[in-house]
Amino acid sequence: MRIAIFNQKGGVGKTTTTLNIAAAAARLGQQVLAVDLDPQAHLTSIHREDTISESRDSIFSHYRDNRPMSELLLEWPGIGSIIPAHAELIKVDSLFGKGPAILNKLNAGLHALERTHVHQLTVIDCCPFLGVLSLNALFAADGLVVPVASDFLSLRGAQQIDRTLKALEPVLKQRLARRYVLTRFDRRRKMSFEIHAMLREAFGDDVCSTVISENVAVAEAPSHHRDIFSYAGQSRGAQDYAELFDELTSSAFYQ
Amino acid sequence: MRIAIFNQKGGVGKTTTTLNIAAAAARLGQQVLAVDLDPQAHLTSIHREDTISESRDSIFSHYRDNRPMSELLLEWPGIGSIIPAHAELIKVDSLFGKGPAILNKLNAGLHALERTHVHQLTVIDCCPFLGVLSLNALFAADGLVVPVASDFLSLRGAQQIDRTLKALEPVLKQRLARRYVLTRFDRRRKMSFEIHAMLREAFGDDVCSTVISENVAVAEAPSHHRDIFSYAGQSRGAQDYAELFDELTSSAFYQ
Ligand SMILES: Nc1ncnc2c1ncn2[C@@H]1O[C@H](COP(=O)(O)OP(=O)(O)OP(=O)(O)O)[C@@H](O)[C@H]1O
Ligand SMILES: Nc1ncnc2c1ncn2[C@@H]1O[C@H](COP(=O)(O)OP(=O)(O)OP(=O)(O)O)[C@@H](O)[C@H]1O
Ligand SMILES: [Mg+2]
Ligand SMILES: [Mg+2]
Repeated sequence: MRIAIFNQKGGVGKTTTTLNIAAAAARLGQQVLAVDLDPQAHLTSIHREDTISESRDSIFSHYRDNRPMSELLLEWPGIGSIIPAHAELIKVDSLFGKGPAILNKLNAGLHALERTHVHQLTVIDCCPFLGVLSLNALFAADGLVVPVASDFLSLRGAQQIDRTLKALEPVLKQRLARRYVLTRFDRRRKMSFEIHAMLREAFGDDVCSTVISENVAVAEAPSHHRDIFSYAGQSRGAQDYAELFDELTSSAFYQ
Repeated sequence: MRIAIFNQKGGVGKTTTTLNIAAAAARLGQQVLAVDLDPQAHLTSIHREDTISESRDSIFSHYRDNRPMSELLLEWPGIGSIIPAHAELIKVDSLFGKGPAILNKLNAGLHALERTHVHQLTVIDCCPFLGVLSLNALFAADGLVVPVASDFLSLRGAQQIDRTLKALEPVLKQRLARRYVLTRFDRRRKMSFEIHAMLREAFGDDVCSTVISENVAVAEAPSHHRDIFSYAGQSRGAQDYAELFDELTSSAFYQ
């Protein structure tokens, strides 16, 4: 299954959720591909310290040079593979922003890759901007996970996504399966529970029961180039992400 | 003085900082203009519940129709004025992404506005994407405030900005004054102090001494359409933002 991790609101845990869902699947023996579609390449930087120096070795090359995605795979021990991002991805909107064919580029590239490489799970990390790159992710995905941080401005972002997806349905030619996941949930704050209630009221069963707790280990792990399970396997964050993966895969969402 | 609040990293407190710096200045009697340059219009939504329904009444109209900014001003009690954003701003990159003249559009608009309207402070809220809109803010600004959330992925974002600004210097024809402000600082976390030390090591005196504490009141205020001072004037967040404004205005940064 291909899952896009998208929310145009910034800092809600997209990269963190991409990383830890990928790791959860890998720990259960799945072959996982992570695709970094963010010009800021945060997921790529967690894989290794200096981000890919050559844009030719990143997903940008798929867009600019039609380089096959099989040539862009990097091994990610404990996770599977990653196709890294690069700062030059910022040019994709202005270089290719006009034609409709561009929206299918990632999808086409993944189809070609899947003829020779099996991945039970492909997770795509998106940047906080609804441009050509994120639209590529939505067009390539079987389902969408929308992390929503437990605060009001993030809730507002979630409401915007629902409208965006409705507007895209004629073009996507399907109703993209989606799950909203509350992240950075602080049980000491009334606000966290209010946001959860408002999210449920808006999106009903599309809201995961699992919430990801605010847990400093989750924020520390990236600085050690680790996912939450290998960094702090007994932490609240690790338990929550394991529970989230379990909930996603045992629901109608998973294909 | 015109200050752009920019960081391409998402969710670091740009909108929150724009709002509360504007309010801090207004409380000291300054005439303040807030410009919302984010297609997601979060600052605009704090001003009032439903964002501007007509893009014609937003800053997008300045780009698309050359509408004078004086016609776009909305009163914001307790703050001054706001020029609102609109979802259609997302089109600016693809509509105007090519020519160099577009980068000066906001600057030119503000110059025209300033012939008839006095604002001691203009604060510009940016979206988490270094496209035409954010570049407009950088070109229009006398100085830049970079909120940096107290975690590793946000620190990485701050390091990218420094490189971006260096690359822009030939085009900007000046070294844009900048201040980095640590936000969402949690004193119980070792990580917060580590990030502060690393930020200081990288940017020295460009790093504010004031840090904005993680304080739930700061996150609740937007849901009541309030800045931190009017929502919770005795809170830690209010004290920190007052202190931040004081530090910025009594330093070489302020023009
Ligand atoms: N459950 C959590 N507990 C503590 N910190 C968290 C948690 N989830 C995310 N964070 C931290 O919050 C910050 C924002 O998360 P992240 O970068 O994953 O969000 P994002 O949506 O990918 O941001 P962007 O929009 O910039 O791409 C990161 O520093 C991350 O480590
Ligand atoms: N000091 C703080 N204490 C508690 N919550 C905070 C603080 N600063 C910001 N927040 C909350 O964190 C979230 C992110 O802040 P904000 O939306 O201002 O960041 P941003 O950089 O403008 O995000 P984006 O990149 O999406 O534009 C908001 O819900 C905000 O209310
Ligand atoms: Mg991210
Ligand atoms: Mg914002």
